[in-house]
Amino acid sequence: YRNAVNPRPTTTTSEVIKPWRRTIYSTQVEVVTPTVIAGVTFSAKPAVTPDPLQPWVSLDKLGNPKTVKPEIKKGRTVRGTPDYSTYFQTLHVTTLTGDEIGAHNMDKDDILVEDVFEDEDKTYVSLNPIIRCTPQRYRNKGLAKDISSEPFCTPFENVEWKIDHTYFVTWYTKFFEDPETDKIAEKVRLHAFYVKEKAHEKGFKKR
Amino acid sequence: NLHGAFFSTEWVKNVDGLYPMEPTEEWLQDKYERRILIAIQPDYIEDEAFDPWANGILLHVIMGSRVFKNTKEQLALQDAGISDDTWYYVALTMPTMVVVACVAMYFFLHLNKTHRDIHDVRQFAVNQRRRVLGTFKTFNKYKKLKNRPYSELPTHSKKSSKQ
Repeated sequence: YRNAVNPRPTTTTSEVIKPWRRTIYSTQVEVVTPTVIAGVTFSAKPAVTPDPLQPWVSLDKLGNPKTVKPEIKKGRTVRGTPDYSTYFQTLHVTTLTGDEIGAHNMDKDDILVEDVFEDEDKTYVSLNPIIRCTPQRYRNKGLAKDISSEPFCTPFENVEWKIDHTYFVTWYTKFFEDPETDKIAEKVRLHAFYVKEKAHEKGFKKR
Repeated sequence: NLHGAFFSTEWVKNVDGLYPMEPTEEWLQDKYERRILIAIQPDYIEDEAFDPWANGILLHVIMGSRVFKNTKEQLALQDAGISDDTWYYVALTMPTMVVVACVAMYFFLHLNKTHRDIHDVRQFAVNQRRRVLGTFKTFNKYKKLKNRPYSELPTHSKKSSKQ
């Protein structure tokens, strides 16, 4: 004997994601309009009380989004928000003399060369819930799998995209550095080309 | 659009590091599958100087999920008029019938154990085994044999190495 379980009523929502405003760079007010692409909400209004276990969005090898919910197991956070190390920081090398530092174990004429990492401007980056591409997430490609997939993280090579599905192409933003000015490219665009395949690549073997 | 590209996006902010792409049926040009190269062009590279093969990624665009052909075994079964589940029913029926017959036989013997008398059969079989052949003297082979008293047979014991 088992109690009958009433099916949970399916609820639909007509909630429209509303624009919200924020103040950036201390004084500048701007209106942010959230957008939903392939089920992922971009530029969503942050919660009033920040949740340390806030779900984030990962991408599979095709570029399909999948939500990851962090958990606390044995006092440790499992599947937490990804850590980008210093990939999105800017390195500055500072040279300081002993006189400037005033260290007790340093002569006045000694020089200390110190690496200082400057954090990036997260004004707009923070609105993206999808995992960012870093060189750590590059995959190898080619027949011998010995060529890095840079600057792309997703999709992987030779995956199959179905039509009318949305896939996220991700790349490492700092890969595009102008060699003349040493500045990161502000804008990029993607192109798609047809590739002529050989018979054996199509699967038609010689009889 | 860039020369040779069948699809190009507008200029997007590089800081985002992602772009949602949705392949459409037009990309396939009436084919089931096309292999494409996706390349990314930064704003500091001119169209003429841009090489898509430098940092491109190859992938396939397909119409839908692949449906694989049947194997030779499946085709042979279909030719024999057996489709899918029928084969399993046939394979399971024979051992099931054997099991049912054994169970029925067991119950039949169990129920009739009191009405069964196989005494004659058993006694006859025992008698066959204990058949009386007659006395020793009646055998022609031993008629002339004198019944000598029993004498101990010689024994052969192992000799030690000293002997």
